[in-house]
Amino acid sequence: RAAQGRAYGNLGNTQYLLGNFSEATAFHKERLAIAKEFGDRAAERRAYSNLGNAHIFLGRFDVSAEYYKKTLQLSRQLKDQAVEAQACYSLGNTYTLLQDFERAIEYHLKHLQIAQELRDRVGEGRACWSLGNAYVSLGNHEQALNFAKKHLEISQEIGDCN
Amino acid sequence: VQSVHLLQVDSVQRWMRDLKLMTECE
Repeated sequence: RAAQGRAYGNLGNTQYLLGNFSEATAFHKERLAIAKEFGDRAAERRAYSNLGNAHIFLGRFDVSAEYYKKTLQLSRQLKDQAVEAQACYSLGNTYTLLQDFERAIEYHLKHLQIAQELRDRVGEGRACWSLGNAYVSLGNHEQALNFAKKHLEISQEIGDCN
Repeated sequence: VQSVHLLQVDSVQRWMRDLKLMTECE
């Protein structure tokens, strides 16, 4: 049964990489059910991430947000800060797609905070880039400029010419 | 107009490009 769970996860990932997002979600839901059956919270967390990602490409941003929130909740329980940061980044981008810029900013700020704690300059740069764009969408050009400057500074430091 | 605007959010576009190749492996 445990191996069946892993096989479902692998099938979900393969369908996802083939661009078959509906099929991917069906397999990841099976994977999720088996992870719950075994109380395997790490596998449950992975399934939520994979389901969130697949729903983005199905255009179901609202569903993605709910799965990413489950990922965030489990990453906190599992005390995995890198995954927590990634979940916040995903939620920030998903709320941008949902045009809820205030909520997008909340999650991007949380992502920024964790990236700073982890000394992850690439993550920090991405958070600043995202925050700059979100503040532009809200018409807050002063804050947008602050984050754009910070993004430029970090990009120069890490040698990201793009 | 809003959806055209959204397509111009370059940081989201970049995230989605990376996301397409991102899977949580078993």
